[in-house]
Amino acid sequence: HWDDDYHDEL
Amino acid sequence: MNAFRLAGDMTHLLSVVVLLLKIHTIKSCAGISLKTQELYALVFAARYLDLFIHFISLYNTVMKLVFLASSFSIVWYMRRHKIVRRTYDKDHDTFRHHFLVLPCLALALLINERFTFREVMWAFSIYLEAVAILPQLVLLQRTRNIDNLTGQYVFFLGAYRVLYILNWIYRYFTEPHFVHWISWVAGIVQTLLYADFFYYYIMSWKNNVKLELPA
Repeated sequence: HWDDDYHDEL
Repeated sequence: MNAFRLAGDMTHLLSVVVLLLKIHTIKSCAGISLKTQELYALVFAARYLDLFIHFISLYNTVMKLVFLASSFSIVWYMRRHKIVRRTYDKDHDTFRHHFLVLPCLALALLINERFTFREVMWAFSIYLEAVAILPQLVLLQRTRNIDNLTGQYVFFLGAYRVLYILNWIYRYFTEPHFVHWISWVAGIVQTLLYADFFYYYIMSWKNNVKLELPA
């Protein structure tokens, strides 16, 4: 996971 | 979003609908573990901390709100609702769920994708979700008469986990850099916990007999 990391799963 | 992911989210949603149907319409939570429901409420609270910070999509935001609201309202129903709480099988729901929380938090502090508050909470929620079903499975084993809605609830929850694994496999091959070891390992552990249940659920369905788990 990269620079602007976010988790897009629920 | 791929079809596996959507199907996974929908079975997850369906499991919540089935449980709410049982609680709200039939006014019964017999066979449902309050311990597991409390853990899920904690899982969603910890995981969706970024709800108002990171906008991903309307779908994502709505689903997060649905899972947060449903998990807390289920706990409320089971603890406070005059009629529902009387159907709670407290004597058999004895799993010491508090003892799952601290090890998961410790693991999240040690193993995370980045040592920030949000990332540690995210990892914590992943680890806790992996084991949150345990009190429910133990209660099912102790329940002599598992009703259809309870069986379906656990079945849909398990199906959601299987579909998420298929989603990860699909994403791994179609999206560059899609590597999330933490959720993959925890997700596989979580899915394996359902293996036994799935076996007996499918057998009871195939032989058209009432679901019962051997103690």
